[in-house]
Amino acid sequence: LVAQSDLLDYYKPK
Amino acid sequence: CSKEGIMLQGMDEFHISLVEFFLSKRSFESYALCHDLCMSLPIDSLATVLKKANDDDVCTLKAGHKAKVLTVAIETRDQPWLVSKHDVPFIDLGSEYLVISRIPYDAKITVWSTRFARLAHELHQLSGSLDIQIIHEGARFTALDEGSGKKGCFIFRRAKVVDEYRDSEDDEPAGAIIHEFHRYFHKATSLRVSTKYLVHASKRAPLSSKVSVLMKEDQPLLVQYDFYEGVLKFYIAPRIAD
Repeated sequence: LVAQSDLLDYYKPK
Repeated sequence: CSKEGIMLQGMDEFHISLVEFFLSKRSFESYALCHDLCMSLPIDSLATVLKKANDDDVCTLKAGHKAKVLTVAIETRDQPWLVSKHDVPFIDLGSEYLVISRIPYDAKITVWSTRFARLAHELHQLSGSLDIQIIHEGARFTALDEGSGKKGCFIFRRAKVVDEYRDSEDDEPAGAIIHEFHRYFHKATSLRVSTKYLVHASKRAPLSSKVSVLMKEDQPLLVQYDFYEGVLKFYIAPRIAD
């Protein structure tokens, strides 16, 4: 199974 | 806004694609800034206002310290007494911006942006996702239509100047071998991304004749257009094994 990852898993809000 | 220029950042509602647009201060007729400034603006309102300007008009963007609006003044170049002013109110996005850590990428290819746009468009016809592989010999963009079993493949070979197209009879992958004129390579890397977001990023081809694709395993794909006035970057979240 392949899932779409979320950019917030990689980059954090300042 | 900083002393270097204006940096714009925006993300889609599903957090799959983030765009960063940097416009250097050298692309402005005049650029004055007392201190760094961060504004959150509704992009459609800003676009509506900027579309009121003709190509030759002078646009002045102003915001004061602790301002709540960005004021856009549009002036007709040969009739400087003719000015229209529009306020774009700030919105609260809850955070200022996403911090994107600078990482060393494992592989990078640079290709003609019009070819890249064609590739994205054609693979999007086949499937909702595509695999990008960069190996020592070159790069491969592959999409598979699960229903029909059709597979599309674009191959960029290192240091080759041939440009040919092979049609897919007997289930052979159709592919274009395209001259690729700049690349760096550290290790073989592959990523799977949504074709829809790649199509979106590839539509910015008019900005620059070249586009770079940068990859690192398990990190968002970076699609980057460099041009004289600045740089446009798309970060696309990968699809990963669940």
